[in-house]
Amino acid sequence: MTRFSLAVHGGAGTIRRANLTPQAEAAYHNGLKRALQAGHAVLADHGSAMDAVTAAVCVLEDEPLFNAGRGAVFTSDGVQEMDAAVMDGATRMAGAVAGILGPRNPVMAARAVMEHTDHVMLIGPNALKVARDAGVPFEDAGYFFTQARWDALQSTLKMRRDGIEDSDPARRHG
Amino acid sequence: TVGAVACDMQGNLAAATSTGGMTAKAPGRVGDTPVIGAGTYADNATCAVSGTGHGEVFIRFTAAAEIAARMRHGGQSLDQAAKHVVMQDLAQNDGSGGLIAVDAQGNLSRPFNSEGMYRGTVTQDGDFQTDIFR
Repeated sequence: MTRFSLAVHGGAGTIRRANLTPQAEAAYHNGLKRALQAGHAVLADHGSAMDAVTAAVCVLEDEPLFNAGRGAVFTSDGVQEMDAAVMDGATRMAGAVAGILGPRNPVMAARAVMEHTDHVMLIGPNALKVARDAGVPFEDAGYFFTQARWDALQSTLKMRRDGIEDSDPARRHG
Repeated sequence: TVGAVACDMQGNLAAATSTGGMTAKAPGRVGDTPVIGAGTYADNATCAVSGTGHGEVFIRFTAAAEIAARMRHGGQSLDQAAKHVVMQDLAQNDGSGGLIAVDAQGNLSRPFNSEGMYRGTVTQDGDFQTDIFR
């Protein structure tokens, strides 16, 4: 019997302590803690690592503070295109989706690809069909919108127009 | 980008990653998250990995698979392998970001070369830990 463990992340990049109010910092810690609690509950109940990681990521996708699911960033066209993947270490089975918008939890769409097709990655309308057929809940575009991400897009596009966009990707990957 | 890695009581590993990508990214641009072996990877013989950062570099350096290879062929520990990939391979090639990783003994590693990474861990002892900065 192995002693279980779980780690989560909510993104890395230019996170400046000076820009983070105590309230915002507490909100991020709270979101991470809720994700850990969701995964821990699965593992403590002798559940599988796959169920634990998808439960934890669903919590982070539902939390608009993080760049995934609700609160995802926008493309230069002002729309949201989401990517997700899962991989099972016991079987090396894997599922991935890219460029999708619709499934409330893109990670569950990736899991549907792994569990309901012979493929690893699906994109486009068929990726959405596989998710829908697997019973993954969908939301309309408005559900995923946050003003903070929309404002970040506008300021990045303005920097680009003004020719002052920095090349530091750490500022942009949310 | 968000992610999780886990080792369960049966010693099985899994990884999951999900992202909106980069602010103002080109339409159709896909980063490392859905690329198996780059931003997401799991195999019980070595490790499970979920990455976050400058996706193009994580892809080109097959970040997650490189950690597994260092463990499998180079005999490195999870933490040695993960730190080398993040703090050298990626950091020296404009690959800002970080990753979380777990091995089949339940050891965890969370290296990052950027200013911060939203991250958390919990073990069977129930000790919940969340961090943002170093």
